[in-house]
Amino acid sequence: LPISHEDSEDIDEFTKQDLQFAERYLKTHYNLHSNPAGIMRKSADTVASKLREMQSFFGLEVTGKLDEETYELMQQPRCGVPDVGE
Amino acid sequence: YNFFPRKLKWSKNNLTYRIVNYTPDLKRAEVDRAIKKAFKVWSDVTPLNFTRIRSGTADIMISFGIKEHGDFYPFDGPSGLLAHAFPPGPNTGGDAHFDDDELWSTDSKGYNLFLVAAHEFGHSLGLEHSRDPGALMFPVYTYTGNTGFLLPDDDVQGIQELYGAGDYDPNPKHPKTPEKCDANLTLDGITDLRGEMMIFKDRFFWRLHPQMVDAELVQIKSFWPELPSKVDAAYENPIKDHVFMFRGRKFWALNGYDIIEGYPKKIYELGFPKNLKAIDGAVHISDTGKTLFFTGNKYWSYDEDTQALEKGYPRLIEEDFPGIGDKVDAVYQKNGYMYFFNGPLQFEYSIWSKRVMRVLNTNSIFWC
Repeated sequence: LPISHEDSEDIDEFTKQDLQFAERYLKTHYNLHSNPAGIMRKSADTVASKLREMQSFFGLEVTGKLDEETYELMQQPRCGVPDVGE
Repeated sequence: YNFFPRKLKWSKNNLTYRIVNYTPDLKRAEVDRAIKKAFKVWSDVTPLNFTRIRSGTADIMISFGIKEHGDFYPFDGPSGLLAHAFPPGPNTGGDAHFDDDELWSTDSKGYNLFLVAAHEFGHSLGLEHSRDPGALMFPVYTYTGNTGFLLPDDDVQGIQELYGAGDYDPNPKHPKTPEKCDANLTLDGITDLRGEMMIFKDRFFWRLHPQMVDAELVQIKSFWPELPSKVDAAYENPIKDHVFMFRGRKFWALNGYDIIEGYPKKIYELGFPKNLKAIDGAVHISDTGKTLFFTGNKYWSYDEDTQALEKGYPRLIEEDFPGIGDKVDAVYQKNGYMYFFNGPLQFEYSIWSKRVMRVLNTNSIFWC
């Protein structure tokens, strides 16, 4: 996942599990597709665009990068229906 | 508000529902009541009627399940996904499923079944998730209290676009989410919190970060579930790293997300007269270590060191702060200026020269 490189602390904060969690979140609620091997080999732009979509939906700062605020929101309890009908 | 693609909706107004099974967290009667009340949220504002059936296939089948529960959209254990529902249609269309790995409750102890069900039935009727953080159809769970629940205006507009309005709405006052650039915007309170500014309005506040142009709108309850849904005034004491919030005769001290033990307290414990009903505005002046409290047309000065109201107060606002009017909705200080909010106007008041320097619109705090 694209993570913020502006602040090196951000990079340290997200573990592999955190990134997998964020990936699952985008798959569940933002229709993010992985390739048949199940690895996110598609360009990071796709993930970034889904992150941007999510950040825009929730009125967060739209960066396309995983930051603390976006990750916090992903962890909040919520409805399982995707935010994008498509 | 949003709709599902192709604007899916029921082609009839009389719909049936069936509660297929129950959660062990609640009595059956409690589940029945929560579900019935959740449907009423929608039937009150539309011509839709909901009838419960106890056998056979209903339009909306309601069930509790865990993990993979038969629809290939598995739940995920405690927290995370709470429930989901299908848009109107045959077979699974309209059905609502609740994750039984959650703790369901009729209050705020667990996830409130009524609130979650009302949200899910919005999907069952054709509403998609809303971007409005005040809407019932916003995807993130926030406990808002289930007594006297009022369906937010955004949801009413959405559902009425699908089905029209009903004959009689018993609660026609549907709360609107405030818009920051509204020319008539008024505010409830303003405080700093660790470098961010928090601007309170109704059950919301805007978070304004100094490096961000756009403010983020958040429900007070989603940040601090124990606080009341609306505040009268707020201020930060940066030395103590505490934020104080006032509502009616009570006030709370917060350290970040946490309410400090021993709160809420009563405002008379600060030294105010017992008959004082509320604080309108509060501001801490770092240079003097004093906090000013505004109540009606008067203000008080509180010494944070001695933790006592200063002698000689209250004084009239109009006498000591000429030009800002005779009441204060909200106030903050920055760079030697105090910014007083009174209705849709904001007064920039120089602490040094003791006069109003500029009059601005309230919404200019958001660069509108």
